[in-house]
Amino acid sequence: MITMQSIVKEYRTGEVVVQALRGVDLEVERGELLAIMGPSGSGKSTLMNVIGCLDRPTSGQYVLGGVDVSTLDDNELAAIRNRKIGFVFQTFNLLSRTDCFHNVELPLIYGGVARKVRQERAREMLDKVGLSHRMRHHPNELSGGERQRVAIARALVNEPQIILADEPTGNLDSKTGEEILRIFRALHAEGRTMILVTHERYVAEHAARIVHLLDGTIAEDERTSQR
Amino acid sequence: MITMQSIVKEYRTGEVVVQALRGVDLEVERGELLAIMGPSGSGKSTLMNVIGCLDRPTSGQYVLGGVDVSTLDDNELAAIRNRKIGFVFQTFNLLSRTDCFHNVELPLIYGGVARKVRQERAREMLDKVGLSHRMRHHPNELSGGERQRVAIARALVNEPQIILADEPTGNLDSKTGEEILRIFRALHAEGRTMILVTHERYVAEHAARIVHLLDGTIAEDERTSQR
Ligand SMILES: Nc1ncnc2c1ncn2[C@@H]1O[C@H](COP(=O)(O)OP(=O)(O)OP(=O)(O)O)[C@@H](O)[C@H]1O
Ligand SMILES: Nc1ncnc2c1ncn2[C@@H]1O[C@H](COP(=O)(O)OP(=O)(O)OP(=O)(O)O)[C@@H](O)[C@H]1O
Ligand SMILES: [Mg+2]
Ligand SMILES: [Mg+2]
Repeated sequence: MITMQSIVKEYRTGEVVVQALRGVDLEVERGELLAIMGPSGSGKSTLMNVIGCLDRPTSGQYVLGGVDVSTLDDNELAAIRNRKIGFVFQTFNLLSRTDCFHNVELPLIYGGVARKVRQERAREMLDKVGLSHRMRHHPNELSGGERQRVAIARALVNEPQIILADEPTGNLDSKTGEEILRIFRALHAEGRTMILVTHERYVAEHAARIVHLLDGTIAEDERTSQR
Repeated sequence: MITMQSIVKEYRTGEVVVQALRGVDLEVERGELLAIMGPSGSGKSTLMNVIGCLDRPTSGQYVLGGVDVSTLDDNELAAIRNRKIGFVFQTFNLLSRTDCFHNVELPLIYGGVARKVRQERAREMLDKVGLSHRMRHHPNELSGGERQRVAIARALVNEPQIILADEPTGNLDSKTGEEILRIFRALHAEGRTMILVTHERYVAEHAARIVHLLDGTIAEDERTSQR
């Protein structure tokens, strides 16, 4: 599903070049559930942004579902992102000017889903993450963990083939975090490919494989006992 | 130091009234280290905003350092916030238009500290949180956990009497999180009053007392063995 070879990502800040990824080789099978861990600043979000076709690598090969993404233009990458990939951002990235319901409905509008069906699915997804009582709130009228759950609902509402979640439980107490992980596991059990970035061990232990990133490269690729 | 009685905080969203705090009674001694835990949406950040004089309660009494804060006007509250309270926000609240160094220096500029001293202290604080190599980066050129550490550096640079930290390790791996907690503990050991909101048990266990919030009230006030 995902084949990456010698992926490098550099950022330029003024005169300084920061190498966030220094040659990453990663192979992820279709239907796999993978966790990525590593210290703050080690390159996890940068790697997720490249996997999710949100950012192009500076060099290296990335083949997604048999297609070499370097051959795709921006429109084609956007089409892949909208249809095949659900992305839960570390910074949520919700639209502040509209309410939760509309934020979750948005991917279905882009996907051209009929109004009645998409409203039903948005409502169901918000209910699943425990926020039906906050549907009409705007993001700035919510707690940190509630915003995070809206971002999760929005990423999953399209039932995408590939789910990329960057620190999805960072603002959640462990009970709410476990409820969210149950949703992820159910979606994974239906055959989806899932990659979770986390710094919390109880989250990573849901995965059969944990990739440890250190300073822009993979330091360890740990196979845990199958959960 | 902090005496709260029957604190209620209501938010109005359209027609709906949300009672984020439903009668909180809380007493915190000078020099105490307290953790606040509770489910997502239980009112932790709202309580911290009232304690930190960022938000006024809808009703109830709040006496801070012997002063009834309801008798203070906005300028007096701002003066208390700037001089006595260091606040680490759950959403960081950094200035995006300037670099890390200037973000950390800002409280010292408000405090009227001389240029040479404040630049020395800002540099030292950024070094303490492990970010001297990112001093000239703007917040959007940093990782999530790096932004969180800049927000921590900014809250502590004034060496305030009271430190309020809302989920300070939510985006940090446990090793970086422990490094941050060492900074908090050292500041606490010098006699500061400190309140940490967290959903991570390893953070709460640094405190001798854990207050459990549930649905806007205190469900439990747990004294743990002194660490
Ligand atoms: N500006 C607002 N307008 C309306 N409701 C609000 C507002 N801010 C917060 N709320 C509601 O008040 C309740 C408490 O919010 P608060 O941010 O204090 O929770 P929290 O315990 O910090 O949660 P988390 O752990 O998710 O950060 C939440 O249910 C939230 O929806
Ligand atoms: N736009 C940018 N410009 C310059 N440097 C950047 C930029 N974005 C990230 N970086 C740097 O690249 C490195 C990797 O960042 P990344 O966000 O991938 O880390 P991370 O592993 O997700 O960290 P965290 O756990 O703190 O979220 C960091 O040191 C960061 O400072
Ligand atoms: Mg990150
Ligand atoms: Mg909060």
